[in-house]
Parts: sequence; structure tokens; C-alpha cells
Amino acid sequence: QEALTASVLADAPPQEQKQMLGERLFPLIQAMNPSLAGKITGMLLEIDKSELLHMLESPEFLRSKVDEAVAVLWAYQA
Amino acid sequence: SSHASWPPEFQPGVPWKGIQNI
Repeated sequence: QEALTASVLADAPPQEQKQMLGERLFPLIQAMNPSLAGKITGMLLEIDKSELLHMLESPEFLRSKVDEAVAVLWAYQA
Repeated sequence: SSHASWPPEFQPGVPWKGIQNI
């Protein structure tokens, strides 16, 4: 699978960009949190795309954002 | 219901509509 870079993304329309990022992020998030992966991915896709690209490159950064999203989700549902 | 509408859930292979108001 070709690497998803800023230049590849820039060629796609904005809505498509989030779709592409979501398709890449979802399996990584699913590995961390299978039951909430869809909602977490949905939350993270609201973030700026430069940060989303960083998440694809840095598992530590992704994990920190996933943890953040889960905390927000739990607070919201409480 | 409005309670279940957030957050939008991403599903692989399904076009992402996100939170944009279209």
C-alpha cells in the first residue's frame, strides 16, 4: 500500500482527504480499541489533517490521541 | 436520536460524511 503523504492528500478534495485518512487510521485504532474504533476514528477525523498524518507516522502520538478520544467519549456518555 | 448522533462513526469502505453540515 502506497504511503499516504501530504502531497498525495493535497491532490484529493477535502472530503476525500478525510476518507483516505480514516481508511488508514481505522485499522491502527482498531488494534488498540476494537470496540470503539469506529467512534474514535470519527472523532479523530475532526482534527486537522496535518495532525492526522502525524498520527499515521507516530504510533505513540496516535495512542495518545486515541486515549484522549476515549476519555472524551466516556465523559460524554457519563 | 440526538444522543446517539455524536460522535459520527467511521466505517471502512463507507463514504465519510463526518460532521460537515451539507
